[in-house]
Amino acid sequence: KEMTAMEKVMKNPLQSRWALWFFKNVKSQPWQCNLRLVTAFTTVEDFWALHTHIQLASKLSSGCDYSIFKDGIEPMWEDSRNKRGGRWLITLSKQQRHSDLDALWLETLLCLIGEAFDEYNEDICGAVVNIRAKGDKIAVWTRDAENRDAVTHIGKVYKERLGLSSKIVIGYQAHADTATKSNSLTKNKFVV
Amino acid sequence: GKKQYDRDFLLSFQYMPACV
Repeated sequence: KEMTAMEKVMKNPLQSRWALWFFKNVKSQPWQCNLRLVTAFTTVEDFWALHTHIQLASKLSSGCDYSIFKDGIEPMWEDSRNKRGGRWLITLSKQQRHSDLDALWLETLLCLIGEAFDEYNEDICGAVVNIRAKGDKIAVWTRDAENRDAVTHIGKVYKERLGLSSKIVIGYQAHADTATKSNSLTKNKFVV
Repeated sequence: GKKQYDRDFLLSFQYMPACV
């Protein structure tokens, strides 16, 4: 017991409490039944304990998602802290599942838990990785699609952290636009 | 203060025995 208390004291606390969610597409069930809260964590050490024990994103089957959101925010557009927001979207080719996906997702997680976005960390809601046969996607969700300064700063930092070439353009889409159009037709509100 | 951690600091914990 003493050791546990000691370990608690010595762990490195994160700025935010984060929750990991898992989604598995079972078509016979309503969407919300397919979404499960896995666990929440508040320290660097507990993040790694979790990350080390769960399946890599690249090993999940098609139709599955991992989401990491600040505790209390549900990983859906409808949540009050998401609905006016949007996402920086990274679309991957099929080949990149094996070459890049896990590293890009880990980098995304490190950006979030490390609070990499300077004065705009409070605009971050979470991040999602979608495993899909036609191509996987990673997105960072922010709370206010109208906050140009926050959104563009986050986009620039995120793109740099992912090590994307300056020739690659990534786009930010408001959830309100994504919700009313099919993905391929959603226009980018911002690009970096 | 705000707890911001750079990637190298975070990665240094990745393979610590206490974490597995």
